[in-house]
Amino acid sequence: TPDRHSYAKYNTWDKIVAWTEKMMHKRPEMISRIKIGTTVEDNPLYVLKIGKKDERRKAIFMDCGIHAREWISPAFCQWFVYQATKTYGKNKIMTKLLDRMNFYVLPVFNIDGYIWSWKKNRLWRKNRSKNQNFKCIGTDLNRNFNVSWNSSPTTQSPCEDTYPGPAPESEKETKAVTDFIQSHLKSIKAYITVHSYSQLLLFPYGYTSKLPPNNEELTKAAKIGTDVLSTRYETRYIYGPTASTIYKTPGSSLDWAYNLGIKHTFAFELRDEGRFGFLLPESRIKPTCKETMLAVKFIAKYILKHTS
Amino acid sequence: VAPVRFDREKVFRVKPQDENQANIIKDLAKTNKLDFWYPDASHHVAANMTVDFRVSEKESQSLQFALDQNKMHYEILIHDLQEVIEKQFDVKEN
Repeated sequence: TPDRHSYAKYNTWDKIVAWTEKMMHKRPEMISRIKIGTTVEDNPLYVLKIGKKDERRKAIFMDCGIHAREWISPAFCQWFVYQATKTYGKNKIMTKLLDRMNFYVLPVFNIDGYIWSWKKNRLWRKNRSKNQNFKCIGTDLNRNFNVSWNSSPTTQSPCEDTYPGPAPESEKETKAVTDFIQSHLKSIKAYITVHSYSQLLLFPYGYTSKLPPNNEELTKAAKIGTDVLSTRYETRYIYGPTASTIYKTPGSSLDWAYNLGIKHTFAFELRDEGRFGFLLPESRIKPTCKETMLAVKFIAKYILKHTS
Repeated sequence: VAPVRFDREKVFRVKPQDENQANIIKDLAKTNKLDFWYPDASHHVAANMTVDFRVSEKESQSLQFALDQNKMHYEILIHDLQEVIEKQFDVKEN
């Protein structure tokens, strides 16, 4: 039926909400839904907890859809939840992971922006908060985190696509995520944020060219992660610290989580390399998700083994 | 508010060879409405970086003229954005 959720297609926010309910009811022993807050336009921010009830086990927090137009990102988070529940008990690695750790998955971070990109402007990026005394709408949620916030003065104007907001964590969405991660900090051992496009696997720092203390370890993990990813379809990913691999980005969730104490944080920039950009055709959703799944499972296995 | 359409809008890919060409792109961003796809914003543009940006049909001709005049290498990744937006839904219902 046309309004049914599909992992092979891009789904509207309404379909995604219905999907979260369906998954909860289908696998109540493995999936629970946590409302961590609401967006500027009062949409519910849902995190799906995948794994056993015990909250003391190691966990990985993964968010998708922080930038509205990057539609392949929420598609991956939905695919991840589907595959985790479908292959538990069948796939050795996934079974081992879910027997020992939990995943907190935020399928869409920037819900208001995502809805806007469906209904009004496919290329919208920011959230939909109003900016006092300005006509321009929205804050770039991935510049709104309290880490070297607004250190690049060139983005003062709310009309800029990378406007960091009037203050760090000024946005309800950012605050909801930082509150949740801080309240689960004892168990969260890794943070993964999923974007597109460019085929990159990045790690801290973005706000400075300085290397993180465990740069060598993150480099090794990212290298193996991209190697594993490419085993499926030979998709080539580049990996490295954000600032030197792409450019300096202040106020990002990746650096904030790292500085909070989560010493394994990664950002995926999924397919493609620009042929379609943000408009990746639906026919490429599944291969993109399948190859990315390999990398995320590797990272999770690495975390399980190498964190206390 | 009617949904925004992107008829005949284009996405350019430019590779500034040096700081001078990078500054030309930054200047063009001041006088044209460029939506930067990569990097996220014009102030990140640097020499030897792959730069992708969207531009309206109206501004694309003058933009191409400016790039040609400055002997800057570029390619047009997407010639009609609205067409590509509509084509992304290429999977039939299950």
